[in-house]
Formats: sequence, C-alpha cells, structure tokens
Amino acid sequence: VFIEKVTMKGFKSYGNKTLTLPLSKGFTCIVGPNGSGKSNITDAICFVVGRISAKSMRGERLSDLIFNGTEDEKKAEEAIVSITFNNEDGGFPIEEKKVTISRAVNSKGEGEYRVNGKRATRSYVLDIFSYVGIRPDGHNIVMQGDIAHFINMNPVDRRGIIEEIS
Amino acid sequence: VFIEKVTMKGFKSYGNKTLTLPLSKGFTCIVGPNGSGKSNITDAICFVVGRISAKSMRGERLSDLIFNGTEDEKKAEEAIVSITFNNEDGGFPIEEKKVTISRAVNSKGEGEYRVNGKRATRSYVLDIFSYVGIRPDGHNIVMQGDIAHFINMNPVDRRGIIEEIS
Amino acid sequence: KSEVFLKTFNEIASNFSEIFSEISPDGTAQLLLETEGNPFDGGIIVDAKPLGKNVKTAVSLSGGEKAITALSLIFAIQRYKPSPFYILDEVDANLDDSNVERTADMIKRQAEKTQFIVITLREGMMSRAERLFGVSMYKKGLSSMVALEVEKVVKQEEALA
Amino acid sequence: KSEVFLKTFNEIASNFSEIFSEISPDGTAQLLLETEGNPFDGGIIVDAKPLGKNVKTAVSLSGGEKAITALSLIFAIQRYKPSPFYILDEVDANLDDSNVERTADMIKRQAEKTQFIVITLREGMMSRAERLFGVSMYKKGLSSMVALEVEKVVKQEEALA
Ligand SMILES: Nc1ncnc2c1ncn2[C@@H]1O[C@H](COP(=O)(O)OP(=O)(O)OP(=O)(O)O)[C@@H](O)[C@H]1O
Ligand SMILES: Nc1ncnc2c1ncn2[C@@H]1O[C@H](COP(=O)(O)OP(=O)(O)OP(=O)(O)O)[C@@H](O)[C@H]1O
Ligand SMILES: [Mg+2]
Ligand SMILES: [Mg+2]
Repeated sequence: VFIEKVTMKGFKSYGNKTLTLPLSKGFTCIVGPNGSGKSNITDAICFVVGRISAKSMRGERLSDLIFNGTEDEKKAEEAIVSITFNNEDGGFPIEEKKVTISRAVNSKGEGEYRVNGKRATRSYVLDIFSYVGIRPDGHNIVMQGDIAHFINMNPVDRRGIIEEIS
Repeated sequence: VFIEKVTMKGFKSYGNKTLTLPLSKGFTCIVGPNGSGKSNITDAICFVVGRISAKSMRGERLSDLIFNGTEDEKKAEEAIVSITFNNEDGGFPIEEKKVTISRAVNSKGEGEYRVNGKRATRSYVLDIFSYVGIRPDGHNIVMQGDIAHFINMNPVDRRGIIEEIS
Repeated sequence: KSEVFLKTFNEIASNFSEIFSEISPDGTAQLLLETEGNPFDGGIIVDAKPLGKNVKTAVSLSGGEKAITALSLIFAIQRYKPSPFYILDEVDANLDDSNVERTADMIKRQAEKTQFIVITLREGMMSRAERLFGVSMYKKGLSSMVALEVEKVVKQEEALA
Repeated sequence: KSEVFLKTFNEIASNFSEIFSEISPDGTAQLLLETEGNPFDGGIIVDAKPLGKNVKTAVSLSGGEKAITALSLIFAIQRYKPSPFYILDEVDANLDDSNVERTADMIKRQAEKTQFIVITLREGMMSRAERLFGVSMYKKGLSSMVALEVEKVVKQEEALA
C-alpha cells in the first residue's frame, strides 16, 4: 500500500477548485517558498487519517481547515480531502486494487468519512487503516518542528512507540 | 558598549584550557558542524548576564555547565566565563574604557561574579547591566529554536517587552 | 506612564510595519493594541499579512512566516532603542533561501549601529557576514574556535552545493 | 506479551545502532531498557554518543544531534516494520549541510521499500529526490502545485548560491 494521490477541495489555502497531487512510491520532495502551502498538505493527510484535534492541524476549530477566501475568491462551504491508496498488495481488507478514503468538514464542524465513495464511520475507517499500521498519531508523520520530540519525550512514552509496532 | 571578547575555561565543551573568542562591532557569523559547540557560546553569554535557571542554559543543574571530561581530558573543577565589553561610550557607570564581567560556578553549584577582577554581588552586576539595557531574559538573545516564541506568546507578555523598553 | 508607553509603542509599531514590508515583499503587518482606552488593560496583537493574504490570526502563519514576523519585531525594537549586542542562534532554520538572504541583508544594515552575533548553518547568511568564526570538534568532545575568511568558506559551500 | 515486545525491541535497537553510525560517522548510539527485569516497569532510554563524545544524557545533545538521533530511530522502526508512507516536514532544518546530505542518502535507500514524502527547504535534500513537487502562491492566498524537474531546480539553487 502507498499513496497514489491526494485531492483537496476547499481545504486551507488550496481554494475552491479541486487540486490533485499525484504521488508514487520512492522518494518525493515538496518544495516552495515560505507560506506557499507545503505544510497544509501534511495537515490534509493528518485530516484523512482521522486526527480529531484541530490544534494538531494548526487550527483552533475544525472549521478553520476550510478555505477562508481571498480578495478574489469567496470562502468555501466545506473542506474535502481524499487520499487514493494503491492496494495491489492487498494491505487493506478490501477487494479493490485502489482504495480512496475521504473526509469532509463543514462550517458547523460537522464531518463525514467515505471509503470508495460510500459513507463510513470514523471507527470503520480507523479499523481499515490499522490493517496497514496507519494511526492518526503514528510516528510515520512528523509535523514541522516536531522531529526532536522523539528525543525529548519521556522513556515510557518512547516504549509506547515500540509497543505499538510489536 | 559592545562585546570585545568572550573567554571560557572549563565551560561545557570548551575543555580545561582558556579559550577566547575575539569579537568586534558589526555582523559576525559563527558556523560549524552539528554538535561542535556553537550554542554553548550562547549559553556562556547567558551565564554571564545572570541567568539563574540551568534549564535555560540546557543543563539540569548549574554544575552541568562544567566541562565533564573526555577520553583524554579530565573533568574541570569549575566553569568560568568572562566577557570584556568596550565601554568607550561610557554606557556602563564605570570609569574604565574596558569592563570585564565574569561569572564562575563550581561542582557544588556555588558561584561568584567579578567586575574588572573585583568580586561583586549578582544584584550589583545586574544593576550595571541595566544601565545599557541588558537583562538576563532580554529579547536581544534568541536561543536556538525560540524565534517563533515572540509570535506564539500571549498579547500581554508581548506588551511586557515594549514596557521593558519604554 | 501610559503616555511614555504609547510613544514607545507607536514608534516601534511604525518601525515594525516598515521593516516587515522590506523583508517580506508584498506583505503588510501591524502591531495593534488590544484595548483602545487604557493600553494596560490588554496586550499587543501582531497582525501580519504576508503576500497580502487574508490571515486570520498570527497563529495560522507558516513556520517561516512566524520567524520573519518575529525578526521584524526584534529589528523594530532595535531601531527604536538598540541593545548593546544581539545573539541570534539559527533564527534562519525555517526560512527559504530568499528569506535567508533578505534577513541577512537586513542584519547587515542594522549592524552598522549595533553588534550582531549570528549562529547559522545557511550559506545565504554566512556569505553576508563581515567576520566569520568556525567552531569545530576535531578532538572528541573538545570544542575549538578559529577565525575564517568569508570568501574561503563561501567558495567551499558553493563547491559542496 | 513481554517476549514479543523484547523481540521487537532488540531488532529495532540493533537497527538503530547500525543506522546511527551510518548517518553520524564516528558516533555510536544505543536503545536501552530502563529496567532489566520486566520491560513494562520502565521505559526506553536513548543513549547517543555522536563523534564519540562522553554525552551524559540525550537532553544535552545539540539541536542537530537530536534531529539525527530521532531520524535514526524512525528509520530503525521502518526497517523492522515499514509504514505504508512517511511524511517528514522540514526535519532537516537544524542539520548542517553534510548531515542533510547523509540523511537524504539514507532516505533514498529506505525509499526503495517505502514511500517517503519530504517537505524541505534544503538543496542537499531536494537534489537527491526522485520526484519534486513545487508549491507556490502566485495568486494571493491561493496555493497551487506543479511537478518540477530535479535537474532544473538544482541548477537554479546552485545559481542562487
Ligand atoms: N483556512 C485557511 N484558508 C486559507 N488560507 C489558510 C487557511 N489556513 C491557513 N492558511 C494559510 O496557509 C499559509 C500557510 O501555509 P503553510 O503553513 O502550509 O506554509 P509552508 O509552505 O509550510 O511554509 P513554511 O516553509 O514557512 O513552513 C498561511 O499563510 C495561512 O495564511
Ligand atoms: N558540561 C559539558 N561538558 C562537555 N561537553 C558538553 C557539556 N555540555 C554539553 N556538552 C556537549 O556540547 C555539545 C553540544 O554543543 P552545542 O549545542 O553547542 O552544538 P551546536 O554547535 O550548537 O550544534 P547544532 O548545530 O546541532 O545546534 C553536545 O554534544 C554535548 O555533548
Ligand atoms: Mg511549513
Ligand atoms: Mg546549536
């Protein structure tokens, strides 16, 4: 399993159009000037893997994740992010070779998840992710400024990371 | 007033010899590989301007500031740092054109301050520094990783910085 | 007391806006008092709009935008009432190359009046310094310092690139 | 339960020491269990000695040394049980140029088995990527993305340097 593409609509600085980031296996770098929207892509992925706290995606409320407009573009009504995973290795317990998991949130903070287009509960989505070891707070996503966290954390929390793996 | 030189003996990674960093007005950069000892210079200056908390100089106790030895060199008994300031503009309320302020700490955590060689109390040293606007927690020293602090702090604390100046 | 504070605040606020626009082209920023009446009833808010964006609060700035905004504040205070020296330890770590260069140019200008000691790993910063000191640990666990020539180090960095 | 844990721990600990020495030449590091008997009575300690120093605790590592040690831990876990993807956002901000390059080389090797998406400002990292995406905000407040060619960007960075 790996990420084939990330699609965003109305999510943070990515405006009202549907924008897609095609990805492949191997080593990809995302570059660009300060403030251009790189870390917003990390937030978008954290959003789909089920993070609940807006603060962990640099907002105060979940509705802060919705595009809040510019001089020329109006605010978005909702933010939708979907990730299409390549499932040729059958990591996900789903028949299809491609699995698209998406999450949306509206300005009232109400959200929904979908798996291959069909509505799903958060716990169903987290369960599917757990088959391939993806967790909302997994050690495989390191937010900006957080790298030293693994060294500054207390020894028991560090044991927790290894326990999660075994 | 500006810093003419920083002299260290037995301070963190600077070993048992007396090492001097000559400085001048204008723009100086300090460069070098990770772990070579750059930030230890910042800690040395924070030590002389009167910081009390070892943690703010990345130690658990003040005695952690003392050189703790290598394979070939033994531990130091005490750490001494002195800063020689150029006082030609008479910023410090002292006759001399050069003012050297130093601070030492021994393995028991006992310390002392000296001004131009004569023992002085911490409050006398802080008083002299206040004539030129130097404070132990002044906004003119930005430790590694702290730059965003000025933006993340609460509005009242930020007001405090401006009050300190007026 | 509040008169003195207001005079200081207004000078620093106007410096801040000027410096922010110099370092962050197309951007505007202001310092605002939380309370209109007595300034001591509230604090000071930073309202930065890099690239003319419609940023809600300083919290939603990116890592690099926060660093640029904070540096503008430090320089704004320095212009009003300079400290005898400034020590900045890797303040450019989150800046992209052009922001490193613009910040270095600003430091160079401010350093005409005040001493700046800047610890950096970025070539755009060290190449603009007037003097360079290299710290190394050729003996395990022992730091040593040596004066370097700016041209030599920069050539070396470019050769590495 | 503790048997399974110990097997996992020992594998990851041996990966960790190996990887740390690859990224940090002359350095050695180990993962240690706080308690000898039942591992669940205590936690896991990181004992890193970069450049063969006599470092007391992980707390007294420098900023760059902490980042290198943390990355070694992530790679050690990935070698034992890879996650489907990794997202690393400016993990190289505190690294000097040679540590950026060594880390980038390590990511390139690990990326043969697993997907790595790395956000970076450093030329030493982006020049080793297999694919590059540029994010920009040419319209105020609106982000857009475009695929870039690695050679072109690297040439540009060098021209800037
Ligand atoms: N809901 C939103 N609507 C529109 N724009 C937003 C929203 N939330 C955040 N932003 C904008 O996104 C920008 C930050 O983007 P991001 O943090 O991704 O930048 P970055 O490319 O990671 O920069 P850096 O290199 O400095 O880390 C901010 O300037 C902010 O104004
Ligand atoms: N009391 C001490 N005695 C000897 N060495 C010490 C002492 N305290 C800290 N050190 C050493 O100093 C080193 C850190 O130095 P410092 O933090 O100044 O590095 P740096 O050059 O700033 O690196 P970076 O670029 O990664 O920030 C550590 O490796 C640590 O082992
Ligand atoms: Mg970012
Ligand atoms: Mg440092």
